[in-house]
Amino acid sequence: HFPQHLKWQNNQITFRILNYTPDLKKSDVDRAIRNALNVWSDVTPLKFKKLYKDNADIMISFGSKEHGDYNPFDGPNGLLAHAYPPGQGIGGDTHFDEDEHWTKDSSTYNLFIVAAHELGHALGMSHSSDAGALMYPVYSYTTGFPLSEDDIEGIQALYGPNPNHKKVKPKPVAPNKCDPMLSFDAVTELRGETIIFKDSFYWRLHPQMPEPEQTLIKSTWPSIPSKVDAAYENPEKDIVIIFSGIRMWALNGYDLVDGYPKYIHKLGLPKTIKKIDAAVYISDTSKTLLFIDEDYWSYDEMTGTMDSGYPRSIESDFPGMNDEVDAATYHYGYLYFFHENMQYEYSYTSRKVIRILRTNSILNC
Amino acid sequence: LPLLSADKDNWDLAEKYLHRFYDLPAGLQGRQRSSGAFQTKLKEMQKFFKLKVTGNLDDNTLELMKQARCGVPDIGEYN
Repeated sequence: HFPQHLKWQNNQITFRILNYTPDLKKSDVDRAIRNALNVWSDVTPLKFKKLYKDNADIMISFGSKEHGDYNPFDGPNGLLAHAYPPGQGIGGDTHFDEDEHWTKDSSTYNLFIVAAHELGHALGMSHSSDAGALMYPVYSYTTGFPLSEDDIEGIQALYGPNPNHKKVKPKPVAPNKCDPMLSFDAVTELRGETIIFKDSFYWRLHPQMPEPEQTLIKSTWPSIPSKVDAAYENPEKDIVIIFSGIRMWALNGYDLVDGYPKYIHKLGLPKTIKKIDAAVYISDTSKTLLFIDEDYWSYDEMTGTMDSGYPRSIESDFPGMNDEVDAATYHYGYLYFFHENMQYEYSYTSRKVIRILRTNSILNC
Repeated sequence: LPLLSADKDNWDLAEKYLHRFYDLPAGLQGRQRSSGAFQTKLKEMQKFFKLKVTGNLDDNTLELMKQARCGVPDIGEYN
């Protein structure tokens, strides 16, 4: 909240859209603003009435650079918008930077997402430090209901719950990288960086950046599911394969490769297989190992076929690794197996596990 | 030593960011930038974003300052 927990004194709040961005149809702007207000009325007793003249509580406008409130915007990117806490005059007013490109899809910047955030301010919400919250200061695209537990608790502390008890499914809380029990869903390399998937988020590890950067999967790759089972990079082809359930996606950087998603059985896996636990590309042999329950398969990337004589038992071929694998990655002759909150460093040369670490030691914890 | 131009740009960006979002007094000069006020505000920002609280303008902190965001301050009175 803002200091003194500023809020509107009644639950009937008026709003008026003073002008429109040329980036979208007028009806798209109307819809984005109405949907953004609905997000907050879904979880509170608040009702929003649209006015077409005179003064409204929340006056919405698009402007660039200095736009009349001595709080100038800064051109494309950087500052996207701002809004004032509840109160008379400028209180509640919401301004969008016309120098941005406003959209209604995952390209930057989605007007509905920014409007839902700014209207949160107009109702009395301040910023959240939870990366999964709508009120987090940094823009990130998301699909589905945008409010997290943190957002809902905050707005209901000001106005109470929706009396009709409309059920909403809050967005997930971002996983804590230093939780000692942290496990991974999937790990892959991506053009020299390491991408670690967990729930609907991923961490990006860059060799020169000591701190991993956490982002919502959907805000970077809107076309892949919010839950990743396994992933691997084939650097020769400069693609990353993402597995979720019985489907797989191919990414070239941040773009989806045409023709995907495909079924994992295209790789030569039997139809009985419903999910891949972990995948890793071994550059020395150009083979991709696919781990499923207690077994693994070997896929020849050169011929595009599954090697014969598989599946084989993980335990017999990787002594010391007697658990199922959540995620796997390969660096300079070492295979790293992640299982629950432990990480097993397996040496190809000495053909055994030589070190066991905590899973999140890779996240600088 | 005179800051390299890239460093100076980064310092300017950081100072503007902390002024706008963390209420850092405007117009700090040269040496003042590694002053108490600048460092205190930088640590406040790093703490808010769950970065490593170093008080130094490291890559992670700079990277975050360059991301598109809302214009409302992250702390304190917003008048």
